[in-house]
Amino acid sequence: FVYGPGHDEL
Amino acid sequence: NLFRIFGDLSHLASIGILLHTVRSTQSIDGISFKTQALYALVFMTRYLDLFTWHWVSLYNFLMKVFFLASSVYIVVLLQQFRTKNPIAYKEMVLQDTFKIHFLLLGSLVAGLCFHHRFTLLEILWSFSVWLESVAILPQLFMLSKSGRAQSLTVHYIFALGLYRFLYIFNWIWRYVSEARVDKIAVVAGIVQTAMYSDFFYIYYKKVIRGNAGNLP
Repeated sequence: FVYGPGHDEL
Repeated sequence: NLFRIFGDLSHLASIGILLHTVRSTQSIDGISFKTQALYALVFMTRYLDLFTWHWVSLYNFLMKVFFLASSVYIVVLLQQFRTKNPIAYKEMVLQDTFKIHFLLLGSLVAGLCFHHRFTLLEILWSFSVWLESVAILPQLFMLSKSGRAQSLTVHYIFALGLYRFLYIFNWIWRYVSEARVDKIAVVAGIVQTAMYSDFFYIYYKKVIRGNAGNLP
């Protein structure tokens, strides 16, 4: 379960 | 995933619709300058990672550059009407009366309260996400005040709303397939989609069922 900034979305 | 791609494409389409119509009809009737300026600010504060070494993909990079450039271009295009068509510009300013400092202040507070890390980039990223969720309000306010919807603004807002709607399914998809969730983006995204839900109902009545009615 990954929570947090991937910021790979626009 | 498909939801995300179609969401992004719908976002692209909304900008395309706006740019094409303004350029081809030379009319800005019904467009909120404030909403467009807020979107430019949203992308300026969100895509600062373009200037860091945070690389996602070529797709991601090109889309960011496009959204950044196009949002600034729209603001410049609208500003040109100040001299090109002062009457139309003045009419827009007179109708565009939503008090955006509440939105800016609220987003700043939300950004300071809810963020992934207490760094300038992360706080600005969070600020941009919250601001995007409410940036359409001046436009919706203008529509409801004038009581008539230009086909331009109606299709534009529909495409934007569709983009947010598809992103919610994208998050559900990612939660299931990648076990990944970004709480800030999800909560703000739901807020944003809720803002549009009333508009979707009007769009359904007006466009799909063909009622040439007014906005309540």
